[in-house]
Order: sequence, then structure tokens, then C-alpha cells
Amino acid sequence: VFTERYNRSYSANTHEYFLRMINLQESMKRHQLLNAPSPDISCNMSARYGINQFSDLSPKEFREQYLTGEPAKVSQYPNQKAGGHRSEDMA
Amino acid sequence: LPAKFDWRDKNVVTEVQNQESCGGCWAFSVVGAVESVYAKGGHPLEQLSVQQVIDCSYQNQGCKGGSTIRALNWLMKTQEKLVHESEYPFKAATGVCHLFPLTHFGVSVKDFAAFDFSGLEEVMMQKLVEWGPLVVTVDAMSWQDYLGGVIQHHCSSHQANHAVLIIGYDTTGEVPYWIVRNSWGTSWGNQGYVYIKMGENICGIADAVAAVFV
Repeated sequence: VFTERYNRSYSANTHEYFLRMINLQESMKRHQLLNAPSPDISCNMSARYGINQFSDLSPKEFREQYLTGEPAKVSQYPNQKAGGHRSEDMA
Repeated sequence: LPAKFDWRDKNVVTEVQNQESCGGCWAFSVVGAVESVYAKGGHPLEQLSVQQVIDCSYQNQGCKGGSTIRALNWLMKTQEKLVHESEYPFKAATGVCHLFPLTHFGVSVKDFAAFDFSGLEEVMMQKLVEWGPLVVTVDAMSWQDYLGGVIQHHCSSHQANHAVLIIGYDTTGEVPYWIVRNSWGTSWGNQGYVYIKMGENICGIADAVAAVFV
């Protein structure tokens, strides 16, 4: 169902197929933890976690492929002297 | 400030994009902000070239990653004009930088502002309304599994690894939240958007916030 729904090309019983299946199972374990109710969360608007197009990726693959934004260090607003800036001194 | 604000209502936000297998979130967020601020100034809403930023912003690593602040600094320093997406289309891979004649149409960045608004998300709301959509960096590790709703947990601050664009907020419900445009296509999250609880720097959304001026 997953391969059809997300248009995956790997075929059944291949090495990649089993690798992806393990990732999918690990994802489902994560979803249970992420969806577990927490007392300080407002329930009816809470985020929901589950199967999506990234569920057959390992967290490492996901991080390497999609989480490639570098953190930036900027100063607290409105303290512009300490490095929060409006242009010039960025270099 | 209005209790609810969404730049999409002003028709200044382009469609959700899909970065596919290219790690160019930093370019998608920056170009999204330029598109919106240009339209906010009374110009037509036009999709500008993300590929141009990926290929030409030499201090970044193209589809292997980059920094929103470095990209903004490059845009401002070089006065590089962002051309239409159709003239320099996205191909999900880093390529050779294409140059255009000086007379060619394009949108350049005059200036930008970048600040840490942690603990000051109410001020950040004002700046969103005043300046336009905001480029932010976030910890998006748990977004691998996100389906919808308001993220209130499972996200760290000070560990940014992804760049997105805040285009609005909603404080009318039980949980006030930021409306954030991602670049993973419309099948992810809430039609490509993610909602993040306001006021607690969830996912580090207020750690590094940038606005552009065109």
C-alpha cells in the first residue's frame, strides 16, 4: 500500500524493499511515542504524527536529505550593536 | 495587532513548493520571502527562481545545504536580480550559475534584518505584519512524521536544521500558533503548511528570524 500510495519504485523481496520496510516499522514505533498524550498539551489541536512520504526513510537519511539548513547566530532584538543587524556588518 | 493574520489573504504568498531531493530549504525560504515582499509592495505576485540562488550563492552548498543569512547577505551585497522561475527553473540539483543581462527583469534585495526574537514572539507578530513573511530556521527532526495540527512538543530550540517561511498566525483558538510554509510539497502536513505553537520558542522558531526589503 505504501509503495503504491507514494509511488515508490523498489520491488518486493529486494534488499532495498526490506530496508524500507524496517524503516517504515521504526517510523510506526516513533508515531506511537509522538502521539502519546501529554498532560500539558491541549488535545484537540495537537499535532498528529503518522505515515507520510518520509516514513520509509531512516532518521539519518531524512536528516541528511532534508535537514540541510544551517543554524544562524543573530542578536536578540532590538540589540543591534551586538550583532543583530540590518545589513552592513554581515560579512 | 489582529488576533489572526495571514499574508495569503492579501494574495502575496506563492504556492507551496517541493524541494524534492535537493537540500535547498534555505533558498526556498529566502526566495519565498522576496516574492511576498515584492508583491506586498504593489507588484504582481510572481514565482522567482530558487535555482538561481542555489546555483549562484557561492558561499552556500547548493542542494547540499546552506544558510538563509548568508544567502540574504549575498543577495544584498551583489544586488543579484532574481529572475522568473520560468526563466531559470528548479531542477532539484546544483548547477552552473546562469548570468543574465543587466537590463533583464529581476527583483533585488535592498536590505534585510535578522534578529533573535526568543522571548519576544509578540514583537515578532508585529514584525510579521509590518515587514511581511519571515524567514526562520527551525529544528524539524520530528517533522519527518508530522501529519497536521499544532506542534507543541517534540521539537528543540537552538538546534536549527531547516529553513521555512512564517506567513501568518492565529491566536483565536485554544492554542495560538504560527502558520508556516514549508517546501516539501502540498501532500505534507496541512497542504504543505505546519502550525507551531506561539510563545514558547517551539522548534526554535524565534531563534533566527529574518525579513527582507526589496
